[in-house]
Amino acid sequence: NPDLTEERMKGTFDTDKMAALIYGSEKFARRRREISDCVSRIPQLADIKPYPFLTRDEKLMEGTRKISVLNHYLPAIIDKDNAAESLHLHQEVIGFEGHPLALHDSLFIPPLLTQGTDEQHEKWLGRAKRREIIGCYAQTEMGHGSNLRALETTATYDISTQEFILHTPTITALKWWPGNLGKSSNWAVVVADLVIKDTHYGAHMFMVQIRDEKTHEPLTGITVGDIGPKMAFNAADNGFLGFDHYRIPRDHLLMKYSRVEPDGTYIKPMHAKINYHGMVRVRSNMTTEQGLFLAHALTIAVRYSAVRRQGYLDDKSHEVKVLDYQTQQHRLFPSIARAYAFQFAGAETWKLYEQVLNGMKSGNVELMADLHALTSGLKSVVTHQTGEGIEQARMACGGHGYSMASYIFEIFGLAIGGCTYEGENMVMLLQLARYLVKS
Amino acid sequence: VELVQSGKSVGPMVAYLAEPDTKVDLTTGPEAYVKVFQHAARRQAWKATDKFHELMKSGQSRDIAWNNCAVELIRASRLHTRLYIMETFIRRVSSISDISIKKVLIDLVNVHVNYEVLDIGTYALEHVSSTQLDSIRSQLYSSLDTLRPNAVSLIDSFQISDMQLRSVLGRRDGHVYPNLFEWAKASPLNQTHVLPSVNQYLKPMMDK
Repeated sequence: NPDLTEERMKGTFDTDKMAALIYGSEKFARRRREISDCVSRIPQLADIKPYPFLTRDEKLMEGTRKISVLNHYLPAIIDKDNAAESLHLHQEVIGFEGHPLALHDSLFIPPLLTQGTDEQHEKWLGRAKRREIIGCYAQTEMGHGSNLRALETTATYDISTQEFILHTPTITALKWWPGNLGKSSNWAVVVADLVIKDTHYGAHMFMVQIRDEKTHEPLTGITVGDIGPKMAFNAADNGFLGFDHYRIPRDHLLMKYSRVEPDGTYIKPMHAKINYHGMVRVRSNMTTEQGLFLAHALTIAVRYSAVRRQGYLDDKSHEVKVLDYQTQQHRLFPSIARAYAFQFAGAETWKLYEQVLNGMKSGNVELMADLHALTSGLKSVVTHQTGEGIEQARMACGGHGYSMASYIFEIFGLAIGGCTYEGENMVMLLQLARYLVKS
Repeated sequence: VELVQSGKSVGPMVAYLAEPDTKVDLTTGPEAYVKVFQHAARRQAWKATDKFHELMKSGQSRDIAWNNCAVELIRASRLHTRLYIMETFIRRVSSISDISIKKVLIDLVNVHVNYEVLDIGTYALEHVSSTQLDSIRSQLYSSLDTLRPNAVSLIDSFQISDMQLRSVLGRRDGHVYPNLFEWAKASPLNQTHVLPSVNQYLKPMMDK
């Protein structure tokens, strides 16, 4: 399109160099391009038809089909241990609507990795990485969200059998929302209130098998299923999970930091804030991720605004590009600035997180509370502003923004999920406020 | 705020809470805008904390007092976070050595700081005059204009492939309208000329 070509000719910098800055290194920016190119040459990885025309069942089937094809090609395309390459590949092939392993790499393996002992890694980590088991992370409950202090699901230690008895006493105690919990996962990291001899020790993580590995049928004592359609992300099966006095061995408690001895002795973690670790990790990552959602919507709106011509300014012989209107620029450019700002803020926050991780190895968790507070605020502000920016991008596309041909709604639906997952925004802001007041 | 009030030291992320207010000269660059934001964030955090303390002094329990100033507290949190984003953006851009990249990102930083300060205008007015705010507004329009030639390249730089974007409007080649028509033709509703719903409901209705 000559209008877009003209725009590209006007640019004053090298977009490959800018991509290197956005994605943190020239190497990763290049790998992204190579992976996209590689995917485009594998016909089985192409969409069977545009996603908006598929039913939810068809989307689920399509996501699953692609995962199985990807599993075959994966080693040839990416370094499997490189999480960033893996994420890019999956987004490229499957997009934003989810798939059966959407949470496996990002929310199942990480807690196993960071909260599990060496023996537990030996037992499960390799299997998870080879995708011999499919997992998810189940914390949120129907009636209490992810409020750890109010979790109703209990894990009561039975000294006589050296087992934990998992139980959901009410409907509100059902795990509700976890991605891929409903139909795909056969294992889950479950967060439950640890109880030993009538004493409650609060939220702890447990590795729990929920389905038979051969038949995929739910195990006895397990109630599991899909929670139904959502605003977006409908190719993923977000699920519910209940336990009826379901028993698991003692060594299924992830015991890197806190332990339960066979006789029921509880050994607490060296520092209470150690449990912030997982939340901080995900929320640090969310800033960058949300910036990219915003960039997706802006890519659509800015390109279209350079193609769409409407009305006249000085020259009455040609309609002008809508991008030349100040209102359109005011609608889009501050969001472009925010998309870049989120990338850079995300990268700096991730560095701080790595600093905290290194500190933790030597018992120094000083920065953890600061970062926990900051990332609570970041995830709230960034998800909110991303949602606003995407909505502006949609309206900047005129009526066509309302069509699923723009695909903006799908990006919007996924991005604003972030306003409530990993902690509802108001709750998160109040967490940061507590820190500001104390300071 | 409580630590600052009791004369104790605070970490670098909240050091601005203890700083005194100073006059700002907006012509000195983005750092001046950071000062405006710091002022707004600091003032809001102190105001919210003071209100919280006052409510407790008046006899409200800690939890009730907290709930009664939650909206003010949330505003303090938002300002703190937006300040952090602005600071990291400026810090990152100032560390870039490639001149052409740095120049366009400075243009983008200018859009950002002007827009952000205007967006918190009611807070900013406690620190800058309305004339200064008008000047920021003019700066914003001028920054939008400066950025205009690089708009497409800035979003192209995210290098999101057509496959990942899945958007007819956002195609890299810009061939929107013919593809929009092809996309519509692919709709399942267009696979037959007469839908079953017409035969089942509309026709009998019209035949009456």
